[in-house]
Amino acid sequence: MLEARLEQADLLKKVVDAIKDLVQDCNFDCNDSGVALQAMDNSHVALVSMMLKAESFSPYRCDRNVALGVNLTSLTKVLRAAQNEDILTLKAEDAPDVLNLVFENTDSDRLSEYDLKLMDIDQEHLGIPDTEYAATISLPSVEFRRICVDLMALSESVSIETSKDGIKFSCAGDIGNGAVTLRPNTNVEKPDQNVEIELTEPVALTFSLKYLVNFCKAAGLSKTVKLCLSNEVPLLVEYALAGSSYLRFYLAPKIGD
Amino acid sequence: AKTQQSISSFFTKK
Repeated sequence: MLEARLEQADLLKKVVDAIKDLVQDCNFDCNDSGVALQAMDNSHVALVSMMLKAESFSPYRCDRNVALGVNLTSLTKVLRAAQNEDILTLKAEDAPDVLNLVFENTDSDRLSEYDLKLMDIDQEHLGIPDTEYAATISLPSVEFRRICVDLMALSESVSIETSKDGIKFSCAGDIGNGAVTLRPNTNVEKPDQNVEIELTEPVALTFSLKYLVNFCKAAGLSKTVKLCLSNEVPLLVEYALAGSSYLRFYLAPKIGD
Repeated sequence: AKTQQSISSFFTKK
């Protein structure tokens, strides 16, 4: 059986909220290392990869590998019943029809129990190669969100260019052009505000802003976001979570003249 | 114009 207890329901609520507009039905693959999810969006342009490691739960028990096929809209309805600070426990049998969710508020002695019906989801899994990216940029997640939202007002696409001097986001649209350049910057007192750039070679790529704005719904999960780029491969947008868990988004580039 | 690539063309099917 599976039994996984999260100190704060907030984490799962935010993860599901960040991905539910991108993917609708997906498997939560549970094994002894944790709970993983991998799903492409309907257009097969983006891929979501989430890993909640066993260490993020306390306790965590998973006797047999189990795939929990969940409709995220339905899961959202159930999670709405959990307060952010509630202790959340996920439970399932070895061949489950339902996922049992328990929300506890120890202060008020409230215990809520929900059963979510599961589905059989035949999902193709993609092998994601370990990539040595040419550019890795770490920046405040709210800054990245602001840039994407601002540029989307002008254009569908953004060019991202990185050099040792900085990272430049630029777009061209019907009403005009826009560009935002961030230079590396270190703030000792507020490390969350740092912009860090590691570069082995310059990169220039174009991406759909609609997807990037969608990824930015995860900004509440982490104060910083990491962008990993190499020419002509998908962009990796990573939000690191506590206990080496993560929420990653991969976005295929736009290629051509 | 640039063409949107598909993510599955970059990653191998398991």
